[in-house]
Amino acid sequence: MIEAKDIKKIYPGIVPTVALDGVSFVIKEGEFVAIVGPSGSGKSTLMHIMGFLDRPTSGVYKFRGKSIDELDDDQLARIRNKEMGFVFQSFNLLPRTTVLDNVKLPLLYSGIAREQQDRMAREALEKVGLSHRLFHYPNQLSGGEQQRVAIARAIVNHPSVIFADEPTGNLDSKSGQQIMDILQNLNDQGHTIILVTHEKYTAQMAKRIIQLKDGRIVDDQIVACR
Amino acid sequence: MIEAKDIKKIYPGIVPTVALDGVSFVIKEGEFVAIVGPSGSGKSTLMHIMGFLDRPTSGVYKFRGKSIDELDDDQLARIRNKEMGFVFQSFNLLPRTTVLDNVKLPLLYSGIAREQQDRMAREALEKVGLSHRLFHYPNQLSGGEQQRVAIARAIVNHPSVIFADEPTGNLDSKSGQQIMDILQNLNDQGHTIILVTHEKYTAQMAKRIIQLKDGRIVDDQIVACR
Ligand SMILES: Nc1ncnc2c1ncn2[C@@H]1O[C@H](COP(=O)(O)OP(=O)(O)OP(=O)(O)O)[C@@H](O)[C@H]1O
Ligand SMILES: Nc1ncnc2c1ncn2[C@@H]1O[C@H](COP(=O)(O)OP(=O)(O)OP(=O)(O)O)[C@@H](O)[C@H]1O
Ligand SMILES: [Mg+2]
Ligand SMILES: [Mg+2]
Repeated sequence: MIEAKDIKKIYPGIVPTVALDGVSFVIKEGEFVAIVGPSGSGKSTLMHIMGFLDRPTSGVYKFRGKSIDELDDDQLARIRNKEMGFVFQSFNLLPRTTVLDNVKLPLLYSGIAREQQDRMAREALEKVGLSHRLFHYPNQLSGGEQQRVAIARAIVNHPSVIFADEPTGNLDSKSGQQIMDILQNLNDQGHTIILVTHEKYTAQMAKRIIQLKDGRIVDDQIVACR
Repeated sequence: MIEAKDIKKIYPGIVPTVALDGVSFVIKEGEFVAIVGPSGSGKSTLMHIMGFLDRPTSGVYKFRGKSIDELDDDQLARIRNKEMGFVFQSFNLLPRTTVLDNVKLPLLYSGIAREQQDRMAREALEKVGLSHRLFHYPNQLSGGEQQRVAIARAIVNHPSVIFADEPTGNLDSKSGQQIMDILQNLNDQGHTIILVTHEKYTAQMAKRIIQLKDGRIVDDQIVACR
């Protein structure tokens, strides 16, 4: 499903920053992968490239056999919207849009009937425990509540792959565990989960751990007995 | 130093939200306190009131014997700027200002000479391991790097009390431990540290843990053997 070959990402600047320094791996459909590593090691940069939100400086990235180099921005957006859910490290909620409408965003161009969109969004918010905040705005929510809205938005259209960047970073362990249970359920149903985390209890739920350091993969192990 | 008596905070709305439902405690100078609790339990709301960034709906809050009700916004800002450092859960860095200038902000009205301001800001950034990012802008940094800039800004003018809301939320355990070492050092020098965290290893560094649930204190214990 996902194939990365020698991916590099260099941010320009007076002193260029090498965020990814040649990364290669394959992720099959249905896997549950955790990406771990120190702050600044390139995790979010790699997630954005995998989720078609950014292009590598060099190297090959293929999603279902299609290389990112051969797709224009419209095609990337269409595949991303249909197949991928993304939880950003900084949530990226629309500030002037209610919680319910934020979660409906991925459904806007799906062709699904509006009542059905409304039902799906409410169901996703129920799953993350936020049914009592549907008509609030993001700046009226706590940090962890905003994070949970971002998670509801990422799962609302049942995408085949979910990229979650630090989904439990602002949550207490009980709320964090609830989120991990949701991701585990989705994985049991066949969805591919790719998770960045620095929390041990979150990484331990994955079946495979890819470890980054200074923009390179230093370890990539199947974790037994999950 | 800090005295709270029956503090309540109710956010208005179609359905008003009771964020704090009568909170009372005393914190003496030089303490190291962790505030823990589930997502939405009122931790950030309480931190903002303690740091003079918001007023309670009712109840008494005193800092060094002065009640927040008797101080106008200018007086609050002056005390806050002189005595308090604040690490926000959402960092709150100025996007169009370099990392170095973001950290200098608390020094702008301190009357300290500009070369000295520059030296203090560089020293704070060195402490959090970001000397290689002085002239970058916040949106060029990773999540954890932005968090560390926010921490450097909170400690730069050696405030007598530091309020840190989830300071390790986006950091791997090694970077997170470095931050806790900085806070522990400051506490050894007599600075008061008040920390919100949902991470066990962070709460365990404190000498006292206040536990919030649904806007109330359900536990307040001195933790032995620190
Ligand atoms: N500006 C606001 N308007 C309305 N309600 C608010 C506002 N800010 C916070 N709240 C509500 O008040 C409650 C407490 O919020 P607070 O941010 O203090 O929680 P918290 O303990 O810091 O949570 P987290 O761990 O998720 O950051 C939450 O239920 C939240 O929805
Ligand atoms: N837009 C940008 N311009 C320049 N440098 C950048 C940019 N975004 C990220 N970087 C740099 O690239 C490196 C990798 O960043 P990235 O966000 O991928 O790290 P990360 O592993 O997600 O870190 P964290 O755990 O702190 O979120 C960092 O050193 C960062 O400073
Ligand atoms: Mg990141
Ligand atoms: Mg909070």
